Amino acid sequence: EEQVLIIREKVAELYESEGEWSKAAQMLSGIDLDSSMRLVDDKFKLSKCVQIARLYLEDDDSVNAEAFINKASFLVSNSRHEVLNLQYKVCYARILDLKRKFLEAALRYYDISQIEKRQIGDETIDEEALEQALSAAVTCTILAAAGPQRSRVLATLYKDERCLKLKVYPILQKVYLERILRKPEIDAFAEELKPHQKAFLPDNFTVLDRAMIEHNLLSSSKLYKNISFDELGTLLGIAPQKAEKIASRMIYEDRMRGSIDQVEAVIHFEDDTEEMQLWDQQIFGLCQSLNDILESMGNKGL
Amino acid sequence: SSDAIFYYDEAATARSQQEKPWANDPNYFKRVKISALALLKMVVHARSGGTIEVMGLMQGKADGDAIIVMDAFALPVEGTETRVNAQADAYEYMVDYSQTNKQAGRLENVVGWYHSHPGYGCWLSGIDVSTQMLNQRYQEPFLAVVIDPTRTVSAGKVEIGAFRTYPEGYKPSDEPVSEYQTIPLNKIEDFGVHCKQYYSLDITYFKSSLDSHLLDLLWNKYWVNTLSSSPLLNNGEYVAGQISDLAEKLEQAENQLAHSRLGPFLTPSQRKKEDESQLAKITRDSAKITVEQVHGLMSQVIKDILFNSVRP
Amino acid sequence: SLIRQVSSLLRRLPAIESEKFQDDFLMEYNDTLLIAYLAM
Repeated sequence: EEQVLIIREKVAELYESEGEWSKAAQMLSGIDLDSSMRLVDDKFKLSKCVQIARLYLEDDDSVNAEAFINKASFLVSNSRHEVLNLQYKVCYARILDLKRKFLEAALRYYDISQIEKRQIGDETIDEEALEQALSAAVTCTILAAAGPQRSRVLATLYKDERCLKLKVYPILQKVYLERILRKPEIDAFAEELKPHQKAFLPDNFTVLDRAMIEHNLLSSSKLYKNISFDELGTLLGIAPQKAEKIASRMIYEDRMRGSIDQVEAVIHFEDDTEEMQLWDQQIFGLCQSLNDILESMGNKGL
Repeated sequence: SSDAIFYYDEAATARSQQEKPWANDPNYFKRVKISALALLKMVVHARSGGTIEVMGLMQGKADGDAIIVMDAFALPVEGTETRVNAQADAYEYMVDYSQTNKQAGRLENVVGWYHSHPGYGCWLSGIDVSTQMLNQRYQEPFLAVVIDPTRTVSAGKVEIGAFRTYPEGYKPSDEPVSEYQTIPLNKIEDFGVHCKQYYSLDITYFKSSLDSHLLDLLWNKYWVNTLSSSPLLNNGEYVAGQISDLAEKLEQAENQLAHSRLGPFLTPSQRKKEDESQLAKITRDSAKITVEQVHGLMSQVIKDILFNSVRP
Repeated sequence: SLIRQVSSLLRRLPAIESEKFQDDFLMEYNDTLLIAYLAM
């Protein structure tokens, strides 16, 4: 088995140098890590599993990669090897991302972006890599299904001043402040996405389309008390029937408060803010704008 | 000159640690000066705990008979009144924090601990007294501060108390005078038994020139918050709790009244005095609640006239 | 631009005008008067 192991590693190395990632992974996955013939220590097992997963991920093959990451997850909990642990974390985040579990992927990317050490083993952690992880966290959060959990992660990212430097910051700000996103902004953001994030869903919409439509729908519910599906369809850039379908699903999943009058084809948004609190919010806005007027009069010397 | 207080004189601190003037006089420390920063951090932390008691430590120095609190930091501990020594959970954190602080050039030592009594006033419970006595035995100078975040919101000013305990068995010469405050029925026992084991210190506040500048800027927006908040809404639950506590006290007073009519032990004048003081307290408490409620209503009516009566 | 800001500010008055607000406001008003009455 020793000889087989050495040959496999050599061949896999050759495949890697030729960029044949999956072949290299298959070659390594032929190594029997659980053989009773020889003692294999956990660190070796962990490093092989992570290496195979990383190779599969080079070809965006999340299925095979996940199989090896799951094996690694039993070993990583008591592993003290920071380099391997970090590689495991990155693989796991990328697999979640590929499987479109965007919120969990975002949390792991964010966790990776907060690494304080700049030198782990012989790996140097450069700012650029951390910034990439942070940017991936923002992208995944934006693609995640709108709702309270996503809002919490958005708030964390928005308050992290490192995000100010990211290219995706403008869209993060609009999404966090629940403002409606216009087509040009969405297209610009689409350019940054990885292929799997632009994949079409069964209902012939991309992941991004769905995320953006749901976001704009949620933003509209903050702006309007009610709106007809014709207008809503125009606002969202989709057919009225589609708008009604998405709105009804969001209401059903309790990610938006409202009711739909199908006869009139109108959606009534509900805001469970207490009337008295709403009143205080209106007063707050009034005082702020009065303050702004006084300040601009002061600046004009009036 | 207002910033001179922020200067840390290591030699002076070492000297007073040497001389230990507090060791001979249980009432040695009489004043507390708290920085605006420390006060804000303690109140914000106390409020974040909601109805759960939270605790933290204060950093600063002693200056004559005053303890000066420069800064405060929260401890990862909750429920201080439910365990004898909640602080024990945070020893490791405290040591790390203090050491890291010194590395960062913050030389002030820990001079006390603070914790919150949400909704039941600022005093030391039995657990607090024993914790503070322990602290005063091994970590002098050490201060105990209590903050009531709930009453802070309803009264519109910070409900805070600073205390020092007497040594075991010490009998204070005179009754410790403390401002009247409502103690809920379910806490009155704990309050009564221990209130002679500690005394409260006068609290004053100070701020740096930068604090003054920042607070002035904030003050410009303060009026917006005053107009766009409604104490009646924010405190509904707390007021309901106070009224139900009042009802219980009334019930208890009534029972005792009925009961004392049978008990011939008290002379009529003593009995009258006894009942009166209890009923007088209840009346005071209800007046206090009502005044706060009427204040809240007045602000609502003024807001209604200001913002709703204008017709285009 | 100032005049426009002022006119948009005035257009936001009254701050709120709804049945529900009147009900809630009067309810709160009566609750507080009740507390005062009880205290008396």
